[in-house]
Amino acid sequence: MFEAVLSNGSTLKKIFEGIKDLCTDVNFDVSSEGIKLQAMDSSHVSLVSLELHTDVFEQFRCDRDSMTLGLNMKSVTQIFKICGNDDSVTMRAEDEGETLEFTFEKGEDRVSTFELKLMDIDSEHLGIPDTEYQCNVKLPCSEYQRICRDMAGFGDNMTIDCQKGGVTFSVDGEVGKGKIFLKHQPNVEEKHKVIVTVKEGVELDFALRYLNNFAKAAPLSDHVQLGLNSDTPLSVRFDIEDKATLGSLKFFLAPKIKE
Amino acid sequence: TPIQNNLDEFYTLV
Repeated sequence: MFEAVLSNGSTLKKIFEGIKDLCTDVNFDVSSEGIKLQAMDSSHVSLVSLELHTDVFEQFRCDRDSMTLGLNMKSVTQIFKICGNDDSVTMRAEDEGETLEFTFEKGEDRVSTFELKLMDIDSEHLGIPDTEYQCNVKLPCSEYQRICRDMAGFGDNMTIDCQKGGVTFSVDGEVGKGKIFLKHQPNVEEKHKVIVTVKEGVELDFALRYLNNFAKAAPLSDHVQLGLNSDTPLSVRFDIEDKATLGSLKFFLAPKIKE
Repeated sequence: TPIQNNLDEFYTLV
């Protein structure tokens, strides 16, 4: 049997909101260590990787070595509309069951339950090695969200140029070109901090459609971390409630290459 | 126009 209780149900709601437009069906891989999910978008350009450690849950129980729960994202997000922002969520599935039961509770006054039919999903797992990035940028989620949204008005691609001292986001579109520079700002108020760590400068192009999609996970944490390498996909990482110990929602995006 | 790379270029299936 699998049973997990999360007192802050909105965390799960935010996770599903963050990935629903990239993947239609996903597998929840449950084990005694927590919940993992890996899914690619249909064009194999981006990948979602979720890790929820048991620390994020008030109660966590998985009797088997592993269980795979296939979820349709549209149905899950529909179900989470039932979940109020202050509700706790309990997920429950029998070992050979065909459903995942969600219970949303606010105190004892209001209890909603929904049994979701599970799906059998063929998923391709990619091996993603632990990568040391040449450049790491930590910036406020609100800033990331704003940059991606504003830049999408001018073009389809955004160049991220990370150098010692700061990071430049630029777009070159039909109406003209623009750029936004964020200075390495370690000594300001936490919520405004921008940390740019550079071993070697990197400049890469990415599709704004995907970067904007990742921004939908912004409510999950205060800061987002970008990892850039000249020869591997971009990593966009949101730590759950800004605590890596609880887990993270990561997105990987293949860069564009100039002809 | 730059060409969109795909993740299969970088990672292998496991």
